[in-house]
Order: sequence, then C-alpha cells, then structure tokens
Amino acid sequence: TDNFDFSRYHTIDEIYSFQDMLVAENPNMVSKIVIGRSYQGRPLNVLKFSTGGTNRPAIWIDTGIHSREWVTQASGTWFAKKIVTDYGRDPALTAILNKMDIFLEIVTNPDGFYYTHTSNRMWRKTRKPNPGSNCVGVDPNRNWDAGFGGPGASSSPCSETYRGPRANSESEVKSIVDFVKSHGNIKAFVSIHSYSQMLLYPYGYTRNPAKDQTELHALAKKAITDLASLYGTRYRYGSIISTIYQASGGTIDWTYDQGIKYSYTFELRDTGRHGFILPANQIIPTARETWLALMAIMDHTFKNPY
Amino acid sequence: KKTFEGDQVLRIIPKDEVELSLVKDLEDMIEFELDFWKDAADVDTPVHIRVPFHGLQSTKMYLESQGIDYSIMIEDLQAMLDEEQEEMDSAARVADPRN
Repeated sequence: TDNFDFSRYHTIDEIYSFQDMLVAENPNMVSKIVIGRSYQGRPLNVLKFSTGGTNRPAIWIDTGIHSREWVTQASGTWFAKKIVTDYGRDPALTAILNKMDIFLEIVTNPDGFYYTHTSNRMWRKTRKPNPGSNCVGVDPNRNWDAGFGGPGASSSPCSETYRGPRANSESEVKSIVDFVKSHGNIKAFVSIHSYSQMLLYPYGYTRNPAKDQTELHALAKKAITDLASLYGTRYRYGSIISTIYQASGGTIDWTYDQGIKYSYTFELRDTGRHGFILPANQIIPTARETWLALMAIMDHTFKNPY
Repeated sequence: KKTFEGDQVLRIIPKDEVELSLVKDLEDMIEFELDFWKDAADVDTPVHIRVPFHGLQSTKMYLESQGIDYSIMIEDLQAMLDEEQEEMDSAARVADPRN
C-alpha cells in the first residue's frame, strides 16, 4: 500500500484490493471482517485494527454511506493507512490502540458507489428496487430505527431522502445494526459524509437535547478547533436538528440511543465551487485535517471510559 | 450512462425566513426534478441545487418571480464530470503497473 495513490479517486475494486493489501502487510494488526452483503451481493467489508485482547472497547468509523460523496471513501482509505503508519510512532494513537480496537468501514454503500463510477455520478442512495415504483434505492441515512418515518425523511421512493419501507430494510444498514449489537462494547461511533463542513451530534429526529449534550458540544468544539489548526478550515458544530434541519431515521441518533455516547457525524470539506465533484487534489488535505478531529474524539473516548 | 449536459448547480443564500420558506417549497415541486445538494437549512446559509437542463428555465423563473437572488455555482455539470473522468484516466495511465 505504500504505492497506493491516495491523491486520486479509486474504483470499488481498487479499494477492495487496497484493503486486502493492508491486511496482508499488517497481519498482526489489521483484519477484514465481512459484516454482510449489499443488495447486489457486494461484501460489506470492515477493517479491524487491533493489537490484541478480546472484545475490547472499540471505536467505529464509517465513510461513504452516501455514495456520491467520493471524498469520504477516499479519506477513509487514507485513514486506514494512517492508522497502521502512526501506530508505534504517535503516542496518542498508540495508547488508544493498546487498549481499544478501531473498526473502519470505508465503502458503506458499495452498490451505490459502484453505480456512481459506472452509471450515475450523482447517485446517493442504495440500489434496491422499490416495489410499485420505477425509482430505485433508499437513503441509508434515513433508514435507522430512530424516529423512523418522522419529519425530515421522505415516504416517496423517488426522493433523495426516501426512508425505505421500514427501519433497517437496507442490508447496508441492518448489517451495521447487527454488528454493533453483537459487539456490545462500541464506545464511539463516527459516521462521515461530505460536504458542508460540520461536526454534528444527536439528535436529528427530536428537539430534545441529548443527555450528554454539554460534553458532546465541548468535544465537538475541541475537534473542530484541532481540525482548523492545519489549514484554517472552518466548521460549524452542534446537534443535527439545531445546526442543519430535522432528519429522522439517521445513523447516529440510533447509535446514541443504543448507549454509544460519543456518536458524531461529519460533513467534510466544501470548496464552495465544486460540490460533490471535489477535485482530487483536495483529498489528502481533507483527510489530514479530518484526522485531527478524529483523533480528538478518539482520544477523549479513550480517556473518558464509561 | 446518465449524463448531465447543461445541468447547472445554483447557489441561493436565503435572506430571511420568507425566502427560506420559498426555497424550501422548491423541494416539493417534483416536476422540476431538483436535486438538493445542500438543503435549505437556515437564513444566510447557502443552498446548492442541481437543476436539470430541462428545468432550468422554470426554476429560474420561479426564483426571479419571487425576487430571490441566485448565482450559478456550476455552469455545466457534465463539463466538470468530464474533467474528473479525464483526471482519473490520466492518473491510472501513469500509475505504477504493479498497482
């Protein structure tokens, strides 16, 4: 993976190969878990970074649940390499990995991602057909069992925010739900999107504040301050409903309600000129600055066990 | 392969609650087939909307009739996608063949 070009966008097959190479190069730290299959049968790969032990407390990171947000999958690939490179060199990451595991799902919506490369660059949803409709796919970030079906999600299969027929109807979502429940010891959950430059915490489906709001807010401030220290990129932060809009059935609302206190979602860099077509030369700067915020969240999780 | 010739991405910054509400109304006008890249969230917060070529005139007429200012963030989406594809192709050509 030293020769992998992190400064350009890659197809799903290239990312799958990268994952296998990383595992082969780091057999004592990295393993690949297939937590399920997408609707079209693609593996839902999760990289596990672990230095030993069983069922250690863990941190979950996923990228690319909305397929067209290419900078997220590209950043996830960079994070994977960063973790193996920095272990043993960066004291903070080393301390975390000596006590905790990190799970990283780089392509959370593989059917959609493949579709963006082959058929429709602007595709966001999954690729499961909807009976009775010509429109395909479900917004996997409206499909979680957290205020499912409430305001801020669409009941129309043709909408970009279609919630699906029922919570967890999408295997891409259900597979994570099953994994999180069966693991039972995940302490932080970070879901990464692009592009609005925001760091958000629960809730999206209700105006009720999360019971840990004060701590989550302070940690978000620390994370975006660290992020901005590299290139000055400015982020907004707060709860989903107060910072963007009401959204029901979202990922981190469900994880928070499962008891995962440090639940956050990112919206990565926005040049204000290109939208989802972020130039490839922005990938590494985006990944580098985001890593600083991720480290702030992971370090806080490590130092504040619960 | 779906192409986006002539599609534009418009940027709108709602000045007040009335404009915000009018922009949100666009989300319900399904005949325009708009794709909200960045939703209408708040006053003074940019909204980005991909407008298919066939809906450009109607959408712009709606905005202008309501007195809502907009700018064109992406003039021709397909041109930008072509550039992205060319960049990927050229990067693949120069990549180490062992990759």
